[in-house]
Amino acid sequence: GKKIPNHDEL
Amino acid sequence: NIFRAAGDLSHLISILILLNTIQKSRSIAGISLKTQILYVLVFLTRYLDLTYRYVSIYNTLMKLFFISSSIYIVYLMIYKFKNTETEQIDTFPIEYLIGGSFILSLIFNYKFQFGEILWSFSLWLESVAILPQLFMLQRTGEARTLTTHYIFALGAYRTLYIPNWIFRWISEGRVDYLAIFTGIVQTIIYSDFFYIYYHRVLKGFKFELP
Repeated sequence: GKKIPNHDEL
Repeated sequence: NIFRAAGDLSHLISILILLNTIQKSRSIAGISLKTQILYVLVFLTRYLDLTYRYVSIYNTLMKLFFISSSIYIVYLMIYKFKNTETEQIDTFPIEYLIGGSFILSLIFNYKFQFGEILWSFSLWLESVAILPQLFMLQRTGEARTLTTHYIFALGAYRTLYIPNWIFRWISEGRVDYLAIFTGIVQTIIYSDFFYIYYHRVLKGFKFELP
């Protein structure tokens, strides 16, 4: 599946 | 990295300028309530992930700050310094922005999952959230300098994130297509404003639209 980028930004 | 740090700093400064402007002048003249309400929505839908996702203490504190300050600003605008004159020119139909962002978030997301859809919705909505404010500027034709500094700092935040994403792509191989695309859309929406800001405000003229 698609890779989810880590949501570590604001 | 430096771009991300500068972007976050500029985001922080924009809120402080806005709060300071309202508190000092005891007025919200020229500030779009609709844009501020959209930011509350943006911050709530994106940052409530702090309840289940831990990144860092810095990240958590910033999220708490943006959620609480945006709600506080809306509170000030509605209850404390209500301005019917400004409200009358704040007529941008935001339901289309909210509806459009919602539809886009259903189509474009990393996973069809509640949290991911909310994240995508917040990105789309943020990219257009300034429109009611810019629309108001256009209608009045001029703005207080502090208001323009606020809009500039807010626009600079996402614009500075663009080199940050390029930097992270090169150094970490990390790519967030959604954030990058919506960030570019947002920067394009600001570009006209940036141009006028540069030519008028920085050269000491009053902010007036040509």
